[in-house]
Parts: sequence; C-alpha cells; structure tokens
Amino acid sequence: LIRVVDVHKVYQMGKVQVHALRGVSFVVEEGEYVAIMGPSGSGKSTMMNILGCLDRPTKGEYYLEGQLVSKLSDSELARIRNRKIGFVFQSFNLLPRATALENVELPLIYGGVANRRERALEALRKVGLGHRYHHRPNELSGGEQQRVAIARALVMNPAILLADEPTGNLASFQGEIIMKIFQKLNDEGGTIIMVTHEPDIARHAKRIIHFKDGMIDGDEPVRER
Amino acid sequence: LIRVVDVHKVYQMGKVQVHALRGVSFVVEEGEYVAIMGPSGSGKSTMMNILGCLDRPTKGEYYLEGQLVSKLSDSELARIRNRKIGFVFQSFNLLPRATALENVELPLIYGGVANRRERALEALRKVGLGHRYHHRPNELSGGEQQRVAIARALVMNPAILLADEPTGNLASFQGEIIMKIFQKLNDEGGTIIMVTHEPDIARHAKRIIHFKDGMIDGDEPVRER
Ligand SMILES: Nc1ncnc2c1ncn2[C@@H]1O[C@H](COP(=O)(O)OP(=O)(O)OP(=O)(O)O)[C@@H](O)[C@H]1O
Ligand SMILES: Nc1ncnc2c1ncn2[C@@H]1O[C@H](COP(=O)(O)OP(=O)(O)OP(=O)(O)O)[C@@H](O)[C@H]1O
Ligand SMILES: [Mg+2]
Ligand SMILES: [Mg+2]
Repeated sequence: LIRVVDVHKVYQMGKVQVHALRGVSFVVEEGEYVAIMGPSGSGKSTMMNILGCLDRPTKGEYYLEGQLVSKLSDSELARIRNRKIGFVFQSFNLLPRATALENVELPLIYGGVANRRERALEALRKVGLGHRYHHRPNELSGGEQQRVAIARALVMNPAILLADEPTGNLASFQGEIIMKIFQKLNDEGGTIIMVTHEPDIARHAKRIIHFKDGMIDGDEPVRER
Repeated sequence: LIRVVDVHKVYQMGKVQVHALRGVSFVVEEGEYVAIMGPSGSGKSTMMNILGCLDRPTKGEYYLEGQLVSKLSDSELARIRNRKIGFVFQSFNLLPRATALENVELPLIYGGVANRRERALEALRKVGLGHRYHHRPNELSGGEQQRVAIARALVMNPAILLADEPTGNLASFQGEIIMKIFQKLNDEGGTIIMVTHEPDIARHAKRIIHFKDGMIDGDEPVRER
C-alpha cells in the first residue's frame, strides 16, 4: 500500500541546508497499524507530510497503492488526499474563523457527500465534543481542538489515517477513547500510521518504526498489546 | 505567594454561557512545585491564564504576593508578567516572523536587560536548540517550538514559572531534560505550577491539584518522587 524508497528531504534556508530526512525506506501493507516514535526534530512530521501527499521528497520515491506519487497531478493528489487519507496535524491546522462543526464538514463539502451536518455532528460526538460544535478554535481548549482535528480526519472514513501526536493534549482516559476509535478503523481494514512520543499510546499499534536524525533507527513488532 | 479565592470564569458566547471555572480556591506558597492535572476541557488553561495575569476572573479574587491582582493597573500587571512570571503556553504563542533567538530575546528587550543575545542563546542551548536559533517557528518541529517557548519563559529567571503542557511534543529523554531545568529553578527557590496530562511528568512535582468540570477534584502531595 505504502512504499518509501530512499527518501531524502532537505530544507533550503538561505545558504544553509537542513537535512530533515537522510534516506528513509520502509513498506506499510494495507491494514497495518504502525506507530512512529523518535526524538523531537528527528524528521517524523516531515515524513508524515510526504506520506500525506502534502510535501514532496527532495530525493527518493514514494509509491501509494503502486503509483509513483511524484507522477500524479495536483488534482489527482487533492482527490487522493480527500478520499483516501485522513490527516491529523500536530498543530491541528483548523480554520480559525470556522466553528468545530464547519471544520469537520469541510472534507464532506470537498468530496460532495450528502447529509454533511449530521455526519459531522456524529463525528464530533464520537470524540466527546457534541456540546462544543458551535465553538471556534479560539473558544476551545487545546485537547478539544485536537479532537476536532481527529473528527475531521475520520469523517470521510479514510482507507489510510495519518495521525501526528493525536493524544498530546488529552488526559489518559480521553486518549484511550481516541485509541478505541483508531482500533475500530483498523479492525474494519483501515491502515493507520501514528506519530507519538508516549509509549502507552504506541503500544496500541502493532509495529513501531523508530526515527533518529532523519533516518530509521529501529523497526519492530509490538509484543505486549 | 499565590492565593485564589472562589474564582469563577464564564465565557459569554452570544446567548450561551460557558462556565469554565466554577468556584476554585487554593494557595501555593513560595518555592512550591505543583502539577495541575485533569481531563481536556476541565479549565486548567483558563486557570493558568488567570494566574499569569493574562485574563481576569468573572468572580472571586486572585492575590499575588498579598496584592489583589484586580486592583493593579495594566502597566503594573505588564511589569509583574515581565519580571516575575515565566509563561509557557500550551500553543507556544511564538511570534511567527521572528527567529527562535528573537523570540527568546523579547522578554529581555522589554525588561531592559543587557547582553541580550548571549543570554538568549544560552537559554536556547540549555533546551538543546543552539543549532536552530536562526529558524522561524514554521521552520521548527513541534517539540522545537515548544522548547523555544520554554527558553523564552526561563530567560528572565522568573520567581514563578507557569508551564501549560511543557512536554506534550517531546520524547521522554527530552522531557527529562526539561524536568531537570525546572527542578534546578525550584531548587533555587522558584515556584512552579505546571499543567500536564502525563503522570510521569507530574511525578516530578511535589503536589498535584486535580481539576474536573471547572472545579478542584483533589489536591495531594506526590509520594513517590
Ligand atoms: N474563549 C472561549 N470561549 C468559549 N469557551 C471557551 C473559551 N476558551 C475555553 N473555552 C471552554 O472552556 C472550557 C475550559 O477550557 P480550558 O482551555 O481551560 O480547558 P483545559 O483544561 O486547558 O483543556 P485541555 O487539557 O484540552 O487543554 C473548555 O470546554 C472550552 O471549550
Ligand atoms: N520549513 C523548515 N525549514 C527548515 N527546517 C525545518 C523546516 N521544517 C522542519 N525543519 C527542521 O527539520 C527537522 C525535522 O523536523 P520535523 O518536524 O520532521 O521533526 P519531528 O520529528 O516531527 O519533531 P517533533 O517531535 O518535535 O514534532 C527539525 O530539526 C526542524 O528544525
Ligand atoms: Mg513533529
Ligand atoms: Mg489547556
């Protein structure tokens, strides 16, 4: 399903080059549940942005469902991002002037889906935010914004969920509610790749890939689930 | 040092009222090290904003060093915020167009302190970011932005440190480096109030206050440090 071959990412800052990814290769099969861990600054979000078709590698190939992503047009990429991939950003990335409900409705509008309001409301209720649907991001707590971002990523029932630190602002019982939602998506055949720095959250996955200094530093199955 | 008496906070949203704090009272003595825990949406950040003199309660009193904060003028509040209180925001609140170095220099400029560049660079080195001082926030990872916010809060060597989820984006060994810095500040007599959802981080404090639905739901010393 997902195949990354010798991917590099260099950020050019004036004369200085920042090597965020230095040759990363791995495969994730359909239906896998993978956690990505590693120190701050090790390249995890950079990798997730490439997997989510939001950024392109400087070097190396990324194949999604056997297709070379670099060969796809912008409109094909946009269609894949809307139909196939749900993305939870580390910084939430909510529209500041839209309510929680409008933010979750957005992918449904883009995808031309019917019954948007009910489906968006249902997604918010699942993450415990039915009572805050009319709040804008600056009228929500940190963990509430995060959960709006999770509801938005799940509302199209994506084949692939990419979640970057989805529980960083949630107390443990609320993090567990999110993990139950993720497990259900995985049980139904969805593929999940989740960045986390919390071992208790990573243990919900079936495989952990470790990043360090822009490279893979370990890749093992999760034993104690 | 810090005394909160029956504090309420109501957010007025059109006709709807959101009761974020419903009568909170507690005392924190000078030199204490307190962790605040509780579910997402329980009022922790709202409380921190009031403690940091960034927002006023709807009802109730807040005494800082024996002075009723509501009686202080805006310029007195600004002076207290600059000289006495270091604040790490849950959403970092960095100036987007300034570099990491310029962000950490800001309190030193405001406070008219000499040797700003060296002191700001030293604060960044302590949190492991000497190599990223010239990056703007959108050229930094999530955990790096968080550490810039920590460096900025500590650079004036504040008497009171208010940190809202300071390690939410850091791998455990990097979180431990931040905990060592906080412990040193506390050893030197500084007062620390830290919001966290991670029990391993809360255990570094000496007392835990639990929030639930805008009220205090528990207040106990940390046994196993
Ligand atoms: N400006 C605002 N207008 C309306 N409601 C608000 C506003 N800011 C916060 N709230 C609401 O007040 C409640 C408390 O928010 P607060 O940010 O204090 O929670 P928190 O304990 O810090 O949560 P988290 O752990 O998710 O950061 C939340 O339910 C939130 O929706
Ligand atoms: N736009 C950019 N320009 C320059 N450097 C960047 C940019 N974005 C990220 N970087 C750098 O690339 C490195 C990797 O960043 P990335 O966001 O992928 O790390 P991360 O593993 O997600 O970290 P965290 O756990 O803190 O979120 C970091 O050191 C960061 O400073
Ligand atoms: Mg990241
Ligand atoms: Mg908060």
